[in-house]
Amino acid sequence: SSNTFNYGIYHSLTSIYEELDNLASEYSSIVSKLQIGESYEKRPLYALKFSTGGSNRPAIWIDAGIHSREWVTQASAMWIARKIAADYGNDPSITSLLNKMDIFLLPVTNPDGYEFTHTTNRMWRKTRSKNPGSLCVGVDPNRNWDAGFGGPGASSNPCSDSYHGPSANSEVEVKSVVNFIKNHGNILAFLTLHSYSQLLMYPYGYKCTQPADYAELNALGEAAANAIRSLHGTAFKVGSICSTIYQASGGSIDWSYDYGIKYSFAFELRDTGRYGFLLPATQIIPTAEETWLGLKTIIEHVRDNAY
Amino acid sequence: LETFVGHQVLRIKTRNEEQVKKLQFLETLEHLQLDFWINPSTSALPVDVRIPANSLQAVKIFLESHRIEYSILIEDLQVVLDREKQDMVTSQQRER
Repeated sequence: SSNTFNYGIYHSLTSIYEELDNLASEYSSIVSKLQIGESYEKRPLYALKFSTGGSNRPAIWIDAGIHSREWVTQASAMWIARKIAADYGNDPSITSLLNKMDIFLLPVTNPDGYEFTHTTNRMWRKTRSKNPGSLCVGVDPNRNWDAGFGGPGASSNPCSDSYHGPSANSEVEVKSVVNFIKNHGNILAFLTLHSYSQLLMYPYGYKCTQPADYAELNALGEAAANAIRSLHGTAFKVGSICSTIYQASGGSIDWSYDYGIKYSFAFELRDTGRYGFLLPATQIIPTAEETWLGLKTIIEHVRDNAY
Repeated sequence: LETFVGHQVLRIKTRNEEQVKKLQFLETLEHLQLDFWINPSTSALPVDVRIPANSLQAVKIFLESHRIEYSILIEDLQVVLDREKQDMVTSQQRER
């Protein structure tokens, strides 16, 4: 990159937010930064919009870092942000995509948790909301969506790392994304980055029945997994949440799919078999590169199969 | 700042659904303060769990008594975190 931001290391929240401004100014013709809300502790939720104009074009949603300790997802999102901006006008596929659609990218979906992992507890994964009547803090933001809320695979115990929260969308970070997507009204794909396990999953998690678009989503998932593998040999397993790992209620892609966003996928990024989600910074760029190939496969399919 | 000296992360390979259920039982024992990085779900996937130092012996005895295979993914978690922090400091100094 032309500026000082090193995409191959982990950064503080402040540094990431500064780089969002840099990207918006360096690529001002297609990149803008927007605030879609603020966290429980009043930190801004900043998303990047990649757009070549037009109003309310069909769009792709990508988010990362909903589980704050999974730093490689936020770092990958930053690398991917610069990649998208730099490829417009240079990569025919991305150029044609952005001439037809917009992309929204939320690199730090859970800023309170992310800040907390940098300052207090590196193992923290939830939000930082206070739970009335409990000494335990935080809700698992990926059990808080209005999709089978409170069902199997989520805990009702505020001290659990998979606590679903007092009600669906109780977490303002989740509510902000839901509101943004509902207000936009033309999001065709919802893609979320987690780590780790090398899984590429589609709905459902809150129930173990196949989605109506199973055949298309499975085939597209396999194509994306092949693209990922083509670069560094990282093998992803493809399947629904329930068949791949377990029943897990209140997840984001179940909500987005039931809301009508057909192309809903969750990525669990690479697992080196040595560090879990504590991937060394040297792994950020190879992880981001391969993840981008998977994302690109999906968003090209969306571009060519808008609905 | 929370430290994790002596915490270990084990990678557990279950052979069958019965062993998965044993781990799901372990998951319910709150006093062990286990942090499942990959929850027990199917024997096709490994289970990774962070274990505080004072629960290590109990958990290893439980696994061995049920002949559940495990390996040590991270020997001492704090060492990895210290290295990560050092990496960040070094890189930021270089960046500046």
